[in-house]
Amino acid sequence: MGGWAIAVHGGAGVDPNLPQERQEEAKRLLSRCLEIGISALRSNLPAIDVVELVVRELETDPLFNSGRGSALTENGTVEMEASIMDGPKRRCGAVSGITRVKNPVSLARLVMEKSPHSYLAFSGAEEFAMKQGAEMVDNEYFITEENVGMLKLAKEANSILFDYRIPTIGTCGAGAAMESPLQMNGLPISVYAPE
Amino acid sequence: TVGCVVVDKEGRCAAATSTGGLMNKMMGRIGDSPLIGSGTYACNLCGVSCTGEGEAIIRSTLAREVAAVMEYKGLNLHEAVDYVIKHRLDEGKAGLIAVSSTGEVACGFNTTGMFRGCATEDGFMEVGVW
Repeated sequence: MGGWAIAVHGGAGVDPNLPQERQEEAKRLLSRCLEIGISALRSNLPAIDVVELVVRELETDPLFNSGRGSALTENGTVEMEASIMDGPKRRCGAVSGITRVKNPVSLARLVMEKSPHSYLAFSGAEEFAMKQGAEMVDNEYFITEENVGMLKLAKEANSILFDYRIPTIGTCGAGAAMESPLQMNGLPISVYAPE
Repeated sequence: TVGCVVVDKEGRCAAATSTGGLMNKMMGRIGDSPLIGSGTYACNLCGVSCTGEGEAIIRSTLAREVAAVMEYKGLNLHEAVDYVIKHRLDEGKAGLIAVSSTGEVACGFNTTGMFRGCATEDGFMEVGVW
């Protein structure tokens, strides 16, 4: 039997020109989340509790694309999704179309533990959240100034930005969408770029 | 997208993933993160969380694939992660983090970078972007 181990991620497809300060900010958040997970593991919390604890922290911080700081839909709103899975018995829970639950990953866990299903979405998921007493907030809570600006960029470029953390036009994302005329399913090819 | 994978002292694995999806996405769009077996998977062998181009991760059932090649091809965690990133994504771009029930931790990606951090009980700790 080996010891404990933990890994966290904040998304792939990083802009090569991401400013150094943003990189340091991301590393600080990742380190803080690792520390939270490590101290939970040292206190003998089971793995399923630790993954929920750490993802909640990542959802609450607006830096990455989840929870507060989520990417915006074409209407400027937030629709979140999450899933969780416990290895030993392969129990799992998932939610989609979440607009008012503060921590979607905890709702996914409630689906796993308190419902006969493994996946709830949109209004059904939100009704279930209220019944289970999950913490609810207005959709505005999830929307940040920065993402409002990024959505504007994406609309001007008529594309779906693969990663809203791209601050400059032209290097990729919005700018690339304007340059590349290649279409797929009626959308700029950048729509299918990595997240 | 954010994710976490953990194996505890008892060798139990777990995985969780959460996301806001894509900027300017259509209402009602569902990506890979909530799909068990694509964006998230955990069993008695490993725990996996993926991020990147949702459509590619869904088509390749990427998270389950790591467990499958460990189970059926007998690969260890690092070999399994390298294999699925190299051979299962077609032209898609994605990244993943994974732990094994024996206490290993691994990550792989074919994008320019991936925000990630990992640590093990014997003191190893790494935070990276590129």
